[in-house]
Amino acid sequence: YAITYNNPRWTKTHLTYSILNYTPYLPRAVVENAIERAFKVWSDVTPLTFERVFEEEGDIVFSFHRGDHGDNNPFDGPNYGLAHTFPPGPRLGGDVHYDLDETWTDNSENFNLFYVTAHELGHSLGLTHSRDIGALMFPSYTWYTEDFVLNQDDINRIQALYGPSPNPIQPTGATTPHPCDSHLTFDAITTFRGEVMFFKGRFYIRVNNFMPEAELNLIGILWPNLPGKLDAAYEVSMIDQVRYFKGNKVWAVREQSVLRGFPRDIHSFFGFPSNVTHIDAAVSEEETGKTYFFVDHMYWRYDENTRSMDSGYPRLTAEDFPGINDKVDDVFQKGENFYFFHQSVQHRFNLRIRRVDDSRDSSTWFNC
Amino acid sequence: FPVFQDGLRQNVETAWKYLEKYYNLGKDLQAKNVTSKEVMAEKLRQMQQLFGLKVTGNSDPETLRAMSKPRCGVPDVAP
Repeated sequence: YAITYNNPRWTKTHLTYSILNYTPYLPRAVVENAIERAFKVWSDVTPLTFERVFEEEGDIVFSFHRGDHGDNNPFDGPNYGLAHTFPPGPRLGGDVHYDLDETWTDNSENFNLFYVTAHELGHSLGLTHSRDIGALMFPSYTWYTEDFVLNQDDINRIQALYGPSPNPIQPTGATTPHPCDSHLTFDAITTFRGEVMFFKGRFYIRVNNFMPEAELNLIGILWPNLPGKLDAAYEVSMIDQVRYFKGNKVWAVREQSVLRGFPRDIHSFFGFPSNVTHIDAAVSEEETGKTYFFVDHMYWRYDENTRSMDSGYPRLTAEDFPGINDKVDDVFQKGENFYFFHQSVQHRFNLRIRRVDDSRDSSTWFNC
Repeated sequence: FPVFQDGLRQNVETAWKYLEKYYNLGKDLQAKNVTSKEVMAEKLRQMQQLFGLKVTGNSDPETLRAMSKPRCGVPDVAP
């Protein structure tokens, strides 16, 4: 694992910390809470414990600085450089410096103090940056959402230094999907302005004809207001909208914005009965404006032109889509085909002859 | 030198400052008996690999975009 040069680490497991000063953008209690929560991120997965001290300087000192602050690493005003930290050691070692000129927040606005602190504490404990784009220790600030989960890469690396947590139940972290993993499954798939986008956890994998390799990135980079772990997605190309589903909520997106008034519940927006609590997969047939919603082994049909549910539904999926016998996890349209996904297998359903004419593993889209 | 291919002096400066700040460009130039072009291209490749970008050794638009994202700077271990 990539650990700071010479692998500096703390030789004791109980560390102290002190807070030298504060940002003017947040109440003191909020700063203190953010720092406490950031410590918990690491103490949950290691034997390390942390205690705040008031009368003396802690092993780890938190402070906010503007510009040149005498450590040969001057800050640069708003944006760009946000914070830096020294590897474990005496005096300056382990200390966390924040740029006083940043707007620090306790929400998803830039820049979330808890998220940056959790990252910086990784350095305080001896970690360097990670190559895993989903890791907390990835070097650039990506996006912060309330459902923060430490990545398995971060856990593996910190445990390589300090060992596992003494808790009987070992924590597991989120993992970053690898497009060429033949066992990869997806939360949702949709077309998006001629491209195909696959969703998994907090990530999207984007495929377009002009790029030889699939692009992997965080959903939050494109749509900060969308949640991770989506259930389904589909594009209504005639109105240039993509709709995302999670639980009984739907988000409508155009370009990089969630449209005003969303999320809404699927019952009032589409007219689903109240016993439908989620959507497994959805696709809108471009030529007819008919949208198919798959839930368990049934499907509903919705008319995008009249904005109403067609009568006579739900119907059994296998009856009207011969060959699609399993629950549909994801589906999208390309040309005259619907591509149905179940676990890591995809079935190509030809809309003209109304049958499955090919089945393959799901990673064929990524030029592996 | 690839960095100059775009002809944008500002891009070169952006890349230079970034690599100086996060990849010890200046220090490695002093320490190694190689040209600045070689060191800079090597640092660019390291940076591109880390960020999952196409590894070209050039300061292409994707690389410059990644460089302009807010990030954390880890001070080196030297006193």
